[in-house]
Amino acid sequence: ITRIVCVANQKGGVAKTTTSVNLGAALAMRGHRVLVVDIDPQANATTGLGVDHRSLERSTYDLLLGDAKLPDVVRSASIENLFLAPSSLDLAGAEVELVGSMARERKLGEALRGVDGDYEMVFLDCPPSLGLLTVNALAAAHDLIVPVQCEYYALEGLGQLLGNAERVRRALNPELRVAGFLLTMYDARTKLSSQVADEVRSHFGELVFGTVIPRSVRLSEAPSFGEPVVTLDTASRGSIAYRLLAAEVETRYTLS
Amino acid sequence: ITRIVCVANQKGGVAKTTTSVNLGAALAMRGHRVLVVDIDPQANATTGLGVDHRSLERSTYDLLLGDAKLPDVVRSASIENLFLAPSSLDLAGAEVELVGSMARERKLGEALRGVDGDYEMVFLDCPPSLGLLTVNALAAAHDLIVPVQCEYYALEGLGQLLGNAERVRRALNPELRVAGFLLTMYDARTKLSSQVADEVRSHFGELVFGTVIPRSVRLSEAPSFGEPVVTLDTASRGSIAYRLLAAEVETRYTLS
Ligand SMILES: Nc1ncnc2c1ncn2[C@@H]1O[C@H](COP(=O)(O)OP(=O)(O)OP(=O)(O)O)[C@@H](O)[C@H]1O
Ligand SMILES: Nc1ncnc2c1ncn2[C@@H]1O[C@H](COP(=O)(O)OP(=O)(O)OP(=O)(O)O)[C@@H](O)[C@H]1O
Ligand SMILES: [Mg+2]
Ligand SMILES: [Mg+2]
Repeated sequence: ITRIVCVANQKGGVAKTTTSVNLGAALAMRGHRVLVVDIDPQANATTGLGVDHRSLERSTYDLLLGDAKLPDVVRSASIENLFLAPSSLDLAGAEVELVGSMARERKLGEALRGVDGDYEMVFLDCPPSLGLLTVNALAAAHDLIVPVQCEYYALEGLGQLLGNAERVRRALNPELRVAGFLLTMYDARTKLSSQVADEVRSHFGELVFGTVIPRSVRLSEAPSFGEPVVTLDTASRGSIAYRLLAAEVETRYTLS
Repeated sequence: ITRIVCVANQKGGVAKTTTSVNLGAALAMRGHRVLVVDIDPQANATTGLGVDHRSLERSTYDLLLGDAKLPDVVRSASIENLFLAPSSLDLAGAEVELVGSMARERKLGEALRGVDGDYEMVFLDCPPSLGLLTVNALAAAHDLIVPVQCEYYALEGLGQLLGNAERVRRALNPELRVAGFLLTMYDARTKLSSQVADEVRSHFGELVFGTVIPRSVRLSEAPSFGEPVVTLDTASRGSIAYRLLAAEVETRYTLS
């Protein structure tokens, strides 16, 4: 069965896109069929996988408005077993356009209904907000992975995010569970990183992934090459960390 | 007359809050009366100025819903001449609550109407989105300052932001002008930073502030002390940069 994972956190710049792209790619490299769905109007995951969001016929915007089916939108990424449903700037208008429509929170879930069996895992890369696009992702997902940047401001919003996820679980999607918290941009040279990491672990214990993603310049350079770091520079610390995370996710999900 | 400056960029984590807090504080230290208005539901600027957003009677949420006047919400920050209109988590509900109301984009402008003469500058710290809260800020402001993180993904959304600002200028606020682009988290050790900086300068020329904010660990540590870095550690590179920026803004605005 297909596992749909929502990668969300309303705090900006915490590595939602970097995680969707690199964890997705690392799992594909381990032989799993993976789909990355970009539902952020900034279309960063689309760019990070080498696709020009300006030249697209169809995108997740059409998917949400019901004007296209998933197979019309999905394209293969440059890595075997990895697929992308790209976003476009139009998506910025979707929240306002959907406000008045019936079952507005279920549009993404409807569109992904046909995905079962085609992919082992689907990652939904969310924008930095708790608006209708993220609610659609929470309503469509089995799991929520929360990237947490190892910085002070990043701690503040976690309660709000979990509260919203719980509201979605009760009202729309009883299957939704918090699958894990991923510590990102960990800088071993600073006290701040270990203080934040300790705080997250003391709150969420087992739910915190053992793999921690270090701050690594190669990770921030990779998007300019349109490639995930796991293929661009296999020896970099960022690449090693995301490949370790893929192995950990495989065990947690008992993927073969 | 009071100058209202909107600090916005839908890309997350680019230093909108860090700039509102530290530029505001540095100008206050130079003797200007400054108000920071936090309209992000994450309330990071509120925390960064040492205020606990959980214990507030009134916040910018009440301001936008018309349930409070500005003087009821504003409090003094720990620095002379610096004031804060704090945010709270309730603000997350404001966008949905305002969708149906008349002149929903002008709520913040209405609330700030009485500010003239009380402050020389007002900084509006926006959330990472182009939704109703940011539109309210663009509609209320004279100027837009855009923090641009020196990373690849940060370049992508600038066209979208400027397009939205232009739409607001035409439909709601003819006074709005782009006051400047601020390069942030510049890491001199990487080619990426200088490539992004060159790209931004080649597009926007004179509009790019001469002052560049370097990546500095002290800047990310300061929020955990509830203090801007410009008072916490005056010798740090982040502090020096924001004080230089304040001097540059003073000249650009011919503040005495
Ligand atoms: N471990 C890391 N080390 C260094 N840079 C990183 C790391 N992870 C992400 N980055 C960089 O930090 C920036 C923010 O990451 P990213 O865009 O993935 O976050 P996001 O949460 O998706 O942001 P948004 O909230 O705008 O969607 C990007 O420029 C990215 O390249
Ligand atoms: N020059 C800098 N050097 C190092 N860290 C910085 C710098 N500027 C900001 N930071 C840190 O980077 C993170 C992102 O900055 P900040 O929260 O100000 O961005 P933002 O644009 O307001 O984010 P959001 O989109 O969530 O509102 C914070 O943890 C902050 O402390
Ligand atoms: Mg992103
Ligand atoms: Mg902020």
